[in-house]
Amino acid sequence: MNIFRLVGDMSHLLAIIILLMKMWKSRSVAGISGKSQILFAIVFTTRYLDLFTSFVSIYNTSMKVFFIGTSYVTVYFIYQHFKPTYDSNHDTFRVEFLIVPVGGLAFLVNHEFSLLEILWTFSIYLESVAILPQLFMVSKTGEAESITSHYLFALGSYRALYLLNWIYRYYFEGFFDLIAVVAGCVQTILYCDFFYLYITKVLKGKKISLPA
Amino acid sequence: SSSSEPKDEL
Repeated sequence: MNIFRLVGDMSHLLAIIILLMKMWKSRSVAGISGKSQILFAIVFTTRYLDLFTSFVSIYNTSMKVFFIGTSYVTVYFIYQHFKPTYDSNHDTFRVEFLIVPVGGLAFLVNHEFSLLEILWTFSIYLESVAILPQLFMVSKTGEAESITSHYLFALGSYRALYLLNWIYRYYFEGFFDLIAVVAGCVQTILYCDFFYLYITKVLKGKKISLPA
Repeated sequence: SSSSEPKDEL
């Protein structure tokens, strides 16, 4: 563990807590893409299947349980509990255009042709594009609530910090995972436009409107 | 090196 990965995990944790608090306090999921949240639930489910087979640490296990649990609660909030406030007319991204290519790529490009490894690879590839329905929805509605912007900033920062973690681990531990690094770069690049708007607008108290 | 060692990252 290093500071970049720890701060990254905390940023990820914060993003999920911000989202749940927004939903619970405002009793509304307005502006939130249910499709992205479904993709995140798939990402965690396919990535953490080793939850019961391999133990790394209390931290690792508890974070995995938290991520899986909260991802399903979030999907439940959107499609059940706060369904009347779900803006399905603006959440129209065709996720099959993400899942099918990502599934094919995971099958072809992986570190080891085993079920667990292919599912892990699928999860890594899928996570890199899972935010697209949310960014698409923000561009369609034309703006995002500031709390949603904070959620997106924390979520985008987590993988950017993981990139620093991989640089650190490469130089100090000789650890290198090309699949995770490439997918992490794609994932972080997708946030660049948003990061720019967040820093130039939200931090000055303005609202975000995409496309800029 | 390939990374099919046990995954210790989230």
